[in-house]
Amino acid sequence: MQFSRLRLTGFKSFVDPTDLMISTGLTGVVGPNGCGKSNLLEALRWVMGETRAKAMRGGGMEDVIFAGAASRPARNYAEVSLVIDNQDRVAPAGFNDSDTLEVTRRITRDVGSAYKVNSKDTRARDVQMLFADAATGATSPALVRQGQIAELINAKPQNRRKVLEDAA
Amino acid sequence: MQFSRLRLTGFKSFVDPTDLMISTGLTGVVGPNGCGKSNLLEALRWVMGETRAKAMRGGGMEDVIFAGAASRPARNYAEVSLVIDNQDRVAPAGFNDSDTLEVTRRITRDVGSAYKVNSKDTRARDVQMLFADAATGATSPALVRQGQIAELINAKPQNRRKVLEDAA
Amino acid sequence: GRERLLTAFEQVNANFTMLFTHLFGGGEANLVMVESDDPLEAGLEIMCQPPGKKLSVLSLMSGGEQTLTCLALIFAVFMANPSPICVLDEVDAPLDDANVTRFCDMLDEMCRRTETRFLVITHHAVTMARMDRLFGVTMQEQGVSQLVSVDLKRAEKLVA
Amino acid sequence: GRERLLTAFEQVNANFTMLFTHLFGGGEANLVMVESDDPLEAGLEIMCQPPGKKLSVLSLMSGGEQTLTCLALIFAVFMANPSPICVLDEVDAPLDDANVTRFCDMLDEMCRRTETRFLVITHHAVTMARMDRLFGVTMQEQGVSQLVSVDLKRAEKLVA
Ligand SMILES: Nc1ncnc2c1ncn2[C@@H]1O[C@H](COP(=O)(O)OP(=O)(O)OP(=O)(O)O)[C@@H](O)[C@H]1O
Ligand SMILES: Nc1ncnc2c1ncn2[C@@H]1O[C@H](COP(=O)(O)OP(=O)(O)OP(=O)(O)O)[C@@H](O)[C@H]1O
Ligand SMILES: [Mg+2]
Ligand SMILES: [Mg+2]
Repeated sequence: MQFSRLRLTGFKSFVDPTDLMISTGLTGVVGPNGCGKSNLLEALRWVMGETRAKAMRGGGMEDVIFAGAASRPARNYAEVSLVIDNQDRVAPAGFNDSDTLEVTRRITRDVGSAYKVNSKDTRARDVQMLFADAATGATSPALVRQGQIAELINAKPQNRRKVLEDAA
Repeated sequence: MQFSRLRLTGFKSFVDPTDLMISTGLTGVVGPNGCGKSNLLEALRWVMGETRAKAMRGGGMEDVIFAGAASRPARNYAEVSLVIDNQDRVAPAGFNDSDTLEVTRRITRDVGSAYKVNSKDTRARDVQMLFADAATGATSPALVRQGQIAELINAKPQNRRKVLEDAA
Repeated sequence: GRERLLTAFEQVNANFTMLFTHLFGGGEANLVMVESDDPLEAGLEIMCQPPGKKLSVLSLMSGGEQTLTCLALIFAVFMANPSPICVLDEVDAPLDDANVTRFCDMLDEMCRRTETRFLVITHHAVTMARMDRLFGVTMQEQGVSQLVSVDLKRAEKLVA
Repeated sequence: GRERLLTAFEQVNANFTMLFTHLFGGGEANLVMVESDDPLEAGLEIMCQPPGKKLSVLSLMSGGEQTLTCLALIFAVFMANPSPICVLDEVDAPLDDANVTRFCDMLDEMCRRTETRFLVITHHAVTMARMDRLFGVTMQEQGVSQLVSVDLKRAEKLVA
């Protein structure tokens, strides 16, 4: 199972549909302060089923919807889709009969989040399970937020142990 | 009242007597990771009467004594002195009859800290007062530790207010 | 008690708004007392709107924007009651080159307005170049620190 | 439960010691369970000794040393159970040029050992130069992000 493309529409500062191609090896992401780099990581964790608004730097889940800018009105929905190459057919049963899996999450103001896998409505829990079975997901220790290392350094020994539990 | 020189002996990684001249304007301090830059700021806060070992990254106050290195044995005391130019005679009474004030703090293993001002034994509290009256001191908001801004960002609103109290 | 805190708040808030708009080249920012009407009990929230963006709380901004905003707050407090010495330990780490330059402009402004002596610990080449003098800390002998004077031009070698 | 956690601990500890000595060019490091004999209740302490320095807990090391040590821990966990994707958001901010280079060497090693795809968000010129490709995020229109492909040579202009 390999991740190949992340598409953002109306997600935080990415109001226009934007594709991030995910290739092998090391891909660098650069740009000035505040231009949207961390928003890309948040979009990835969000489409994988992130449930805690605090982990998205927000007060509520709707904070990820594009809120408007100098010359653009606010949107009323945000959508992120992740395309997964499944040619090795290691996806869980129920998702394992195609070469490509496209996981999509959309949140609509005052309505809430809805997930689809290859256009079929899917429960949040099944999306989370799909990624957990692939040794990844919104809480994967391999997704290191900005400032998370400082938190790990300052954490009490009890809270640091959670890092180990993700490996078990 | 102007600070002119900080001298460290046996303080953390500064085992040999080292003078940091403090001049007007902007003085930069550079060097690789782990070479001792932050130890200089800790020495300054320490000689001004820092009482919390946690604020010195240590478990106990004796953690500031040079603990030894590959080719050097541990020391049994640490000393820091701060030279203050007092030509404008604005120091508090009791300290105000000389052009220069030298504040010295020494900690000896199993004995504890002792302060001197111009070679005269002084209580910790009077040293803290001396600096507080000069709008500085170990807890001055103008002494910004490494990582302190991240703490301010993540702090609950109640804890952030302490910054304001230092200004009042 | 309450009076002094409110007066300090007013002054710091005015300084903060001024410094924020300087550092961000525009926009708006304000300190807000929250969670209680009593200033001795209230918490401090920071509302900011960089140019062209929406007003939001500090936590919704980017890492670099949050850092720049906190520097505006720290120096707003500093201006209200300048200290003889100010030490900044790697505060510029999350800033890009453009923002480091604005941060250094603010330090120059503080030098003009006060008698304060500044010690700035940094890994940033842009910051080093803006200093009046440089000291290098080295560990030629493992575990033993030494202080040396550094030629501004030779600074790049020392930071690596 | 307890069995699995202890097995994971052993493996991660072995990886951690190996990665630490790689990143620091020597020295010693260990994970230690503290505060309880029951692994399900214990906390995690990190003991480390960079080359030529004294053994101490994580909190007594420098900011850059603490960051490098935590990177060793994060990748020790990663090696025990590699994920298809790994994203690192400005983890190299507190590192000097020499340590950033060692961090990039470790990333190359992870690329050799696993199929994992890496996204590395950075402001560091050294890190950018070590990437296989670069994407730039820009806000030409205020408040609106766009993604562009970046020529590795032109990268320096974009970061400022
Ligand atoms: N719902 C939203 N609608 C529009 N813009 C948003 C929304 N949420 C966040 N933003 C904007 O996104 C920007 C933050 O982007 P991000 O955190 O990705 O920056 P960054 O590139 O990581 O910067 P840094 O280098 O400082 O970490 C903020 O300036 C914020 O105004
Ligand atoms: N009591 C002590 N005796 C000897 N060495 C000590 C003592 N306490 C701390 N050290 C050493 O001082 C070093 C830390 O120095 P410091 O934190 O000043 O580094 P730094 O230059 O600020 O690095 P960075 O750029 O990573 O922040 C550590 O490597 C530690 O081993
Ligand atoms: Mg960011
Ligand atoms: Mg430091």
